Parts: sequence; structure tokens; C-alpha cells
Amino acid sequence: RGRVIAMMNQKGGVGKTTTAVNLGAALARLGHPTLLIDLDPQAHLSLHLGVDHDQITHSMYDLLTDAEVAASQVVWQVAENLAVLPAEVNLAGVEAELADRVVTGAAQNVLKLKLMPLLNRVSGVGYRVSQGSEPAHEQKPDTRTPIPDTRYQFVIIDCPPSLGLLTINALVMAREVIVPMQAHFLALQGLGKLFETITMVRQGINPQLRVGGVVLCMHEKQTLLAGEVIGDVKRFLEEARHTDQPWSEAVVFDPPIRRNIKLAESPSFGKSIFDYDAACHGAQDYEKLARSVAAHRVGK
Amino acid sequence: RGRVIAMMNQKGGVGKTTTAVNLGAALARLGHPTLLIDLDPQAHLSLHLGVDHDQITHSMYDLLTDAEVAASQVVWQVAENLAVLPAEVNLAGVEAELADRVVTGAAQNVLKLKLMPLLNRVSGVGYRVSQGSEPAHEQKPDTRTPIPDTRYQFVIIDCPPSLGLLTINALVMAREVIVPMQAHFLALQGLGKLFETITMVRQGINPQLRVGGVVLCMHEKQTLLAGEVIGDVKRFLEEARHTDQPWSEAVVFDPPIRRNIKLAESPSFGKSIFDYDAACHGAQDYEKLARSVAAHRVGK
Ligand SMILES: Nc1ncnc2c1ncn2[C@@H]1O[C@H](COP(=O)(O)OP(=O)(O)OP(=O)(O)O)[C@@H](O)[C@H]1O
Ligand SMILES: Nc1ncnc2c1ncn2[C@@H]1O[C@H](COP(=O)(O)OP(=O)(O)OP(=O)(O)O)[C@@H](O)[C@H]1O
Ligand SMILES: [Mg+2]
Ligand SMILES: [Mg+2]
Repeated sequence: RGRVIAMMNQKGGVGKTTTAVNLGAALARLGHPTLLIDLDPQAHLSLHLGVDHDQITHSMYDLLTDAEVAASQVVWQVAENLAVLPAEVNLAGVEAELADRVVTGAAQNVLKLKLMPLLNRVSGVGYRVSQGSEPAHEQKPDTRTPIPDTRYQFVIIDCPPSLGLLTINALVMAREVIVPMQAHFLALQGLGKLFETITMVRQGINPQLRVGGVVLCMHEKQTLLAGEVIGDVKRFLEEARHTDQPWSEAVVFDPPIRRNIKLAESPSFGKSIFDYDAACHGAQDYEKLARSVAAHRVGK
Repeated sequence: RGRVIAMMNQKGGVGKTTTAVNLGAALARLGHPTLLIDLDPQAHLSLHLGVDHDQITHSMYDLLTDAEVAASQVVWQVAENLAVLPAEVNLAGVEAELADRVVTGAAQNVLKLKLMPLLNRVSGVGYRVSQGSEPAHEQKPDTRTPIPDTRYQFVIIDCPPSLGLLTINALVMAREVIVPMQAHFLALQGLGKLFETITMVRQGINPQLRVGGVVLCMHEKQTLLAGEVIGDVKRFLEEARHTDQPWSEAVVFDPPIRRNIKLAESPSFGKSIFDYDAACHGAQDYEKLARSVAAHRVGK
């Protein structure tokens, strides 16, 4: 069955969106039908893949707050094997909107309930985003075309930089968590808090939740500091092997994703790195990462 | 009178703490008595300057929630001309603690009320943090020594990556705002929201609040993308000249701070860049930035 991955780290600017987009695009290019869910009110993933804000009729906000809206009304096809459920800025209002359902657990479960039909089979009416070379906001989408029924092999949820209700929804729906991080001083501290949250969601609501692994983003040529941080993370994960911790099978994925300015440029053209510069280091690294992630299955 | 600067950007990982520490340390080395306030529950600024968590008796949480605690009980001397008001993880609880005073405006004003006595004159009992070469957590502070009365010429408040109550407290107390940012796609979008918040605080509570300028952090050799983003920011600020917008005198500070791994390494030794590697590019850039900031006065 398909893998459902929450791409999370409460720390800002560590590479969640860049990894969700480019790991997702790489998996799609390997032939795996892949769905990307933008769960961040900043809507960077949606912008990154050229989803035209003016053409959105229903977005993640509607999916989460309007019982009448189905995932098939929200989904966009952005490349072969690659679809997106886009977000808009109004997604920031979801917490207030669902506040009265938090204590019953209904607010934490909304994403999962709405996505389950989609994960089994979905057809949607979505835009095929044109792959011209102009910046995203200048591209015209093709006329609205139906998306064929698709069984997704990978679903990746891009989380906001927080441990609030949206991220919790991702953890309740996901079967595994991937954590992008930068190998800098204090990265390990943030990881502790993150793992604590995963443990709580697993105990409270989602017993099958596991940590798949850590992606080292914006990696600089191996400095003393990076080496120490990576060693600490690997040691921490090793010590959990054969325990019942949710990260007992988690790995530090190879390869690390090297810092590469092309990765920061491609979103301004509404493209994944593969449509922007398929030969650069950023593309090579994410392509190899996709193979590692596809091969590393956690849980049952 | 002294300058009170909020170092803010709701986006995570853009260089707020690195700039608060190293701009602060550079100003101190230029002879300006400088106070750094750690307003982030992550407490990265405090860790960066080697404040020993086990030796803290009163921190920012106590200052903001306990009417009996004065700033002089919280302050630490960390270098010549450089003092710190440290934070601990419990600072995350401040929002809940002050929730009932939000509607009256008392919760937004707590920092200012507590700091005003300090800004005029303060003496405290603080640790002089030893400047040995071992990592911060292995350093032993000297015996507790009194800090002489100090009139601070610069106060810099390091904000968390959010527009919540702690950041609002910084904006209510500050006279100017400095915004660290990375010249990447979508940086301008975040700036819009930030400026909107500044406008609201200025209209609602702090009419003297102004934007001093933007610091370009983690600057890569000028790429097409960075050039475009910087051009956009400069144009946006130019268009506000001679208006009554809070950013009408704001500049993009020179120089940009180049990406330099030394800046990421120095916190793990509990030191500013000047005590870690005073000759590296990171130190050179922050030293020049301090001169630009000191020379650029905004408001009356
Ligand atoms: N390997 C890399 N090399 C160069 N730049 C990168 C790399 N990875 C990410 N970036 C850039 O760094 C910035 C932050 O990355 P990204 O937006 O993916 O982080 P994030 O964790 O999703 O942030 P947020 O917490 O705001 O959602 C972006 O401008 C992105 O383009
Ligand atoms: N010029 C630079 N060159 C290299 N690394 C840098 C530079 N500036 C900052 N860093 C590193 O980038 C990371 C993020 O920087 P920093 O913590 O200052 O950002 P921040 O805005 O305070 O983050 P937060 O939102 O979490 O408070 C840190 O690991 C820091 O050491
Ligand atoms: Mg993101
Ligand atoms: Mg910080």
C-alpha cells in the first residue's frame, strides 16, 4: 500500500518544502505516482510548483473546514506522476475554525478523514500546469483537464514550522515521518522536542506512526561541526534499534543534500530542480535520496 | 539616548540570533555598552554566548511573569561592554501565563515596563562568563560578580520566529526594527506581513516605532536570484521615502553578511565570532555592519 510521509520539523527554513518538492518530483520521475499536500499557510510548496493562485477554486483550507468539499475538487496535476493539493494563505485560519473540535479529537483527524477516499482512488479535475520557461506567475495553465484515477504510491505532506494543529493533522494521517535538518549546532535539541511530539501522537491517536529518517539539507563540505552533529544523530538513532521507540528503524538518509543555489532558484520559476537544471548537484542529490527513501520501508 | 532595536523576522532560520549576537558583540567592541535580550524560548542567544543554564537563578520568564523580579536580577555580563538577559525553555509558557491580560494591553507592555528602569541605569549581580576555549557547557563561570551601573547605548532584542505575544512585546518596547533576511524567492512576501504587523503596533500601541533596515544574511556570491530580490527590497523601501510609513527611512544595510561556516560554528563554543575567529569573513562583515548600523539613526 502507499506510503504516507509527513515532512516535518518545527524549526523554520531547514529544507522541508525544498525536500517535499524535489524528493516528490524525483519519486515521480522514478515512476511512482506521487501526491504532495501543502499544509503550510505560507503555501510555498504550491508556489514552488507553479500552482496559479488565481485559478484555485478549492484549497486545503476548504478541504479541512468544509464538509462538502472532497479532495478530488482540490487536486492539481503538475507533472507526470505528480499531483498537488495546494494551500492558500487562508489556511492560517484553520486553527481558529476547528478550535471547538480540538478536545474531541475531531480537529486532529480532519485531514485523514478527507484524504482516505483519495488515497484509495481519486480522480479530480485539475489543471495541467504548463512547463514553459517563464516564471510561474506568467505561465497560463491549460484548460481544465480531468485527472485520471490514480493510486498514489507516495503521499508527502509539507508541514509548517510549528507543532500546532496543522502539523498534528499530518502526524495523525501519516504512517512515517521524514525530518529535514541542517547539521548545525543545536539541531539535535530541536530533534528531541520533535520526537517527543511524535511519541505523544503515536500514544494518543496514531499507533502506527514511525520515523523513517533524517535528511541532511543545505550540507556544506564536511566541517568539524557538521561531522559532530551527524555523529550525534546517528548515535541517537543507533541506540534506539530494537526498542519500541517510533525512531527505532530511522536512518540518516544518504546522500546529504549539498548546498546548491540552483535549489533556491528553481521555485522562482515554478519548477522542481529536475525541470530547472537536471544536471546540477541539487538534482543529483535528490534523485539519489529518492532511491534511498523508496528502498527504506519502516513499520509493517 | 540609547537605541532599542527589535531583531525580528517571523520566518525561521534567517539569521536573527546570529545577527543579534554578532552585531551586538561588534558594537560592544566599538565601545558601545550593549545589552542583548533573549526573547526566544529556544534560548539560542543565551546558549550562543555561553550562559550556563544551571547557574541561571532568574530568566526572562521570571522577569515577564513575576512582578517581584527586576531586570538587575536577570542580567549577565558576557564580555566587555556586553550583557545578556537570558531565556530558558520555560519562556514558551509566557503566552498562557499572560493570556488574561492580553485584551487590556497589559500583556503586550510587560517587557517595556520591566526594562525601563534598566534602560536608565542598572547594576546587577551577574556572572562574568569565562572566555576559555572549551565549549560553552564545559566552561566554569567566575564567582558571581556585581555588574557596574551601565547606561546601555544599544539594546537588541532577539525575537522568536513568530508574530506572537513575545515578538509583540519586543515591538512595543523597541524604537526601531532591524530585519535579517535571506535574499531568496519569497523573502519579499514575508516582509510584507512583517511590515503590516509593525504598522499595527505603531498605530495601536507604539507610535515611535520605525524600521531601521534590513540585513542580508547568509549571502551567497551574487546570483541572479539574490540580485533580483535585493533590487525588489530596495525599490520597495525607496518608494516609501518621505511618506509616513514606518519604513520610510529604512535601508538595506551594507555589507551583506556572507555565508561563512565559522558563523555557524562559533555558537557551539559559546562565543561570538570575534572571540572565535576575529579574522574570518563573518567577523569582518559583522564589524562593518556594526559601523553602518551605528551611523544610521532613524526617527527623532
Ligand atoms: N540545498 C540547498 N541549497 C541552497 N538553498 C537551499 C537548499 N535547500 C533549501 N534552500 C533554500 O533555503 C530556504 C529555506 O528552505 P525551505 O523553504 O525548503 O525550508 P522550510 O523548512 O520549508 O522553511 P519553512 O519553515 O519556512 O517552511 C529556501 O529559500 C530554499 O530555496
Ligand atoms: N552567514 C552565515 N553563514 C553560515 N551560517 C549561518 C550564517 N548566519 C547564520 N547561520 C547559521 O544558520 C542557522 C540559522 O541562523 P539563526 O539561528 O541565526 O537564525 P534565526 O533567524 O535566529 O533562527 P530562528 O528562527 O530559529 O530563531 C544557524 O545554525 C546559524 O549558525
Ligand atoms: Mg516550508
Ligand atoms: Mg533565533
